[in-house]
Amino acid sequence: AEGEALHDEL
Amino acid sequence: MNIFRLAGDVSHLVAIIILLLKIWRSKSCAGISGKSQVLFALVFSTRYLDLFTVFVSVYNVVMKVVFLALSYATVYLIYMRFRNSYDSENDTFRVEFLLVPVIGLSFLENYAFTPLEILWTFSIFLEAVAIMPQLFMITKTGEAESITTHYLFFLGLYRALYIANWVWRYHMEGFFDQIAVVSGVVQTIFYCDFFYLYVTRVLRGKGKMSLP
Repeated sequence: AEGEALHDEL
Repeated sequence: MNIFRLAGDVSHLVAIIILLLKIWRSKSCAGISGKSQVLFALVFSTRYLDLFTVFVSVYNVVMKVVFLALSYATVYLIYMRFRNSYDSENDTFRVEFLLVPVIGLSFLENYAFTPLEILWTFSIFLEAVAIMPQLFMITKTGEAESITTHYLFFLGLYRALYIANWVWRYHMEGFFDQIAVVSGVVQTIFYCDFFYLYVTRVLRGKGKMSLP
């Protein structure tokens, strides 16, 4: 979503 | 994905499975802090809400679902199935002392002031301190069964490997997640004292870990 970071770690 | 990250995730999974199998096989959760396990279930529940919003990879989705399922299964075994063996008298850590500051901090320090980001930040901060009821319980009773210490060892190893992963990613990808790194380092520090006791007492003594 806009303004949100992509968290690719668990 | 790098080797440290993969090894970290595997350590995390091993830790959770060790605990679940220990409770299942012995039909007892004596010496296990139910509060810590509820906090970990809360950590996964608030962090993995992005399962519904973004797709990272098949690996990512599968691991998230597995962690969620195993953490709820652990809580179920402790509070429902084997609740007779639950040592509530020694599981007396005041969880609100963790939750209140963690909730406050996640509103103050986050990447975006949106519900999902605040919940993600909350989960990162909460994970850093979620083991404290368990460590408190061991300190209170003065001992831990060796399987419990193996669980804590793999949980600590997972944190240490994630730090190596972040060093790797910083150099290779220029990736730096300040919130995750700072709280991850804090979390790992909590395990240092335990690591020392684990090596000196459990591995050399091959038995229960008892505190002096």
